[in-house]
Amino acid sequence: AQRTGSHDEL
Amino acid sequence: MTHLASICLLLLKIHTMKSCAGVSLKTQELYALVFVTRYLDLFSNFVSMYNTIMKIIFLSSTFGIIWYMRGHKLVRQSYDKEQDTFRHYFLVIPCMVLALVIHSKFTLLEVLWTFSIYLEAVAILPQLVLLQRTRNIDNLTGNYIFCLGAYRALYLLNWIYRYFMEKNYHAQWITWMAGMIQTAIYADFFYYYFKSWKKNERLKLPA
Repeated sequence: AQRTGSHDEL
Repeated sequence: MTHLASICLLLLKIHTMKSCAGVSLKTQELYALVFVTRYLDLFSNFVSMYNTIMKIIFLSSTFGIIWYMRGHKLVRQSYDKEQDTFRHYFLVIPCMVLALVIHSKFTLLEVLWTFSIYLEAVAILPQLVLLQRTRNIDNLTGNYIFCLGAYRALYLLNWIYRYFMEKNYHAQWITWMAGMIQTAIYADFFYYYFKSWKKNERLKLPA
């Protein structure tokens, strides 16, 4: 599952 | 956006002045390594169109800058090779070791991602060393480094915002700590940048 705030930044 | 602005400033300088005087190739190569190891999930982890496009821009522009500094006839001649002496492995090896020890998940992609976070925090050091050795820092180079430092500082604000405002936001200590260290490394530069700006003088770092 996608962990919000982990790898959604650049 | 500040990160994008920094890249635009650097490319503007290199392209228009046909010079990379005062720009550290070591820092650019470290940034290339940062982007390659961080964006390995480019095709497997889709976040948004914006995210994907920015990843591609950061990757391609960094390699473009390296090509300019290594391959372009005129630009290559302006590179301060004798002054840009920082050794890559001084930063790469400790970051690799740290990523192998401190990470949130022991998988190849996660360890490399963590490595990229650690390496990014210190990738500016060769540039700062070169800057201190450079007598005439032109405006574009100064502004480039300012924007490069400012984007991580702005991330700190964004993390605080997300922590309080987003429901499913998880604490990410590795990124936060590295981001704080990254910003702290720029503190000295920011001080002299603002000082010269206020006095309307050319940027100069004390030896």
